[in-house]
Amino acid sequence: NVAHGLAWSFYLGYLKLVIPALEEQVKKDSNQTGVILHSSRLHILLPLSAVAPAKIEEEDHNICFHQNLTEMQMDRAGVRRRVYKHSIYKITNQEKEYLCLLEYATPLLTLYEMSQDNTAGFSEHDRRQQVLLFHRTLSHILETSLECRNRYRLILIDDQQAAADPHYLSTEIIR
Amino acid sequence: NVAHGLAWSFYLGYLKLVIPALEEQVKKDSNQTGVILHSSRLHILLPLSAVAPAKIEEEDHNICFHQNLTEMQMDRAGVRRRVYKHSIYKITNQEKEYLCLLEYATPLLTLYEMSQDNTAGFSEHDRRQQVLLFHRTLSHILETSLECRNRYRLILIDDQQAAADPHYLSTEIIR
Ligand SMILES: Nc1nc(=O)c2ncn([C@@H]3O[C@@H]4COP(=O)(O)O[C@H]5[C@@H](O)[C@H](n6cnc7c(N)ncnc76)O[C@@H]5COP(=O)(O)O[C@@H]3[C@@H]4O)c2[nH]1
Repeated sequence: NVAHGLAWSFYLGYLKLVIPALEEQVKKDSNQTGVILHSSRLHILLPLSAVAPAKIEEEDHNICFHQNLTEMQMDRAGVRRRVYKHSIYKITNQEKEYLCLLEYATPLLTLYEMSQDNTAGFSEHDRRQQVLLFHRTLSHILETSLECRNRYRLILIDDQQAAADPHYLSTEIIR
Repeated sequence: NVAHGLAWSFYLGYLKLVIPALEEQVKKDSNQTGVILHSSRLHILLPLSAVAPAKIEEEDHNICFHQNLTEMQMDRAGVRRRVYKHSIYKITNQEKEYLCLLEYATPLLTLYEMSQDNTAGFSEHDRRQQVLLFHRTLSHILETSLECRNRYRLILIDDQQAAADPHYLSTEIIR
């Protein structure tokens, strides 16, 4: 099951590495730039459609890119000083502003593109099921992870509700 | 099958993005730094044991880190200006020097760590089978990829031969 492996890969190869360092990095960054986040949790968007565009603000005009957090570098599998970075977004909702670290779950791009490729053996119908499996597997891993507990938010995005409400995404994030 | 999804993720989320830009990037870099690579192919190491250490030179003293190629930046799934970089290694073999882009296939780290985690449902015996499946799947995807054809080398590493010969790795790379 593709989603099972991708959820483990997302945790072992990314979240487990970056999340423990986030709180410290957010504090340091805040001292240097003066930017104060309303939450140092990593907000991870999981669209059921697996559609994860490069720029989140194109999905909801109440969201805008603020700046990147100072990057983290690590030697990984032969790549020296591989860079891991996160983007800070500002969300405006009814006069309130909310600054947080926000990104899509990158492996969903793989699910999407696999469903578009004839040779991957993966249909569009499989895709929705796999996104749900990805969400279930990842939730379970993260809940029992000592390194990541309470330092993230998984935000499941129903694309049908998003299509009906141009501010559905920002509302879900601030909730 | 975990390896099947990881091979597709490695191709769709990385190789398909970076390999087409490599030849151009290597030329530009060479003009700036004067460093000349013997091959602009991305050399990808696949150890059968799935053991992929951070620093390749610790495996074979004929290999040493030279410098990083100029990095490439892309907006991906909400992360702005995400960084993709490759490391240049110098391999010395019988008086000859060989400079190339070299790294391990990072998804093998996921296979390794999954086999160490009790809850992932993945044994050490499964691991070797999965590395072979990863190699087969990735070879097939890359051979039929217009973006990547002839611009990479997959190097399967037999850990038993590597244990017997301290320069097995460098010999395989230069071959
Ligand atoms: N948002 C985000 N930012 C990151 O820096 C990052 N790094 C990894 N990931 C995601 O975590 C998981 C585990 O990563 P791994 O490195 O084992 O596999 C990676 C890795 O083998 C390769 N790859 C991707 N980016 C790089 C890179 N910059 N350098 C080397 N290899 C890379 O291609 C695979 C798939 O990448 P993504 O499809 O972007 O999603 C990955 C993956 O789902 C990231 N996600």
